[in-house]
Amino acid sequence: RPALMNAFELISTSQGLNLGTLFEK
Amino acid sequence: MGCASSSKRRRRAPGYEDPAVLAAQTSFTVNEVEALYELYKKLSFSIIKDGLIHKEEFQLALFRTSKGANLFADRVFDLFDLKRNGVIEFGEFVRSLSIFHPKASESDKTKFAFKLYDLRGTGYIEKEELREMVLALLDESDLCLSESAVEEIVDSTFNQADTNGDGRIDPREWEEFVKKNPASLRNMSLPYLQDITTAFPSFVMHSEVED
Repeated sequence: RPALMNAFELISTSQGLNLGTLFEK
Repeated sequence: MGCASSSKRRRRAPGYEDPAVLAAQTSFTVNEVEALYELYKKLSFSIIKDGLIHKEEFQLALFRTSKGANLFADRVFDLFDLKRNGVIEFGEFVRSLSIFHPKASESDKTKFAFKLYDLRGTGYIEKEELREMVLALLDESDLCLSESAVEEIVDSTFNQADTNGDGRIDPREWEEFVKKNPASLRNMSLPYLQDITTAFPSFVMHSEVED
């Protein structure tokens, strides 16, 4: 069975934390 | 001479700070700070045209909509709003984004992420806060996980991070955890910041150099 992704890694995928969007035109 | 006086009359938003000062205090060059000002202007005039970034404008830039709340966007906004006056000023924008520069120190990124996840500002990341964040993430991404799967993810992460077993993660435990799990800080580095001058070329500097 694959190892669980840790919760913080999962959270880091949130769109609300993806500030890269600010730079997209 | 005419040029110099017209450049001095250029209106600046409240909270504007000298790019040279900001560059000296952050990971950015003066050119990059000028380019960030172009981005800042775009964001800060998107809804409320006062040259300051309001929460709705921040949300609009992140989600293409200013409606609705997002736990993480709110947290980031509040941390960027260093003066806690409900808006992000230019200096706050640059200083905070600097932490997201790929060359910024791991230690600053680690501290910022800790503050971000310490939802209630107690100085610890508590299990309930972690559960709340996982549920918020699932909600925003339309992912479905059973209650027991959520508990399993939260429990296993907590067991790994909370090494002294007191039911909360302190800054020291967090530091150790991210060293072992660097992917947890993935969102703390923005490759965009390395070529910001290409994305947002600034022509402001040229007129100011003549002064």
